[in-house]
Amino acid sequence: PAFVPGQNVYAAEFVPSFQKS
Amino acid sequence: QDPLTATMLATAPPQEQKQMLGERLFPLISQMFPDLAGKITGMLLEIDNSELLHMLESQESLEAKVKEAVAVLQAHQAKESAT
Repeated sequence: PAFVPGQNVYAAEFVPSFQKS
Repeated sequence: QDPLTATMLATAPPQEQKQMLGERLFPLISQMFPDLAGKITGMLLEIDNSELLHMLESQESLEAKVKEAVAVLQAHQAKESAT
């Protein structure tokens, strides 16, 4: 399937800074 | 917190720009989909920064994109659990 930005289920999960150690 | 501007973004390196945008998008997405917020934010961060800035200003366009991403993600998960 064509790659559509914003629809890529394999994109890395975003971790907000307040959850980082 | 001040709104994020294109000028502010331009002063940061590319990878940091995505993090800055993600920090703003994440809380908004968390309100809609608390369990999927990290994944959805990650998916949306592949979109052009200029479009992401617009989405931060327009609740409507953000919601539309988030729903699109959730639909794609759920369809993918359904397909995976079926196999």
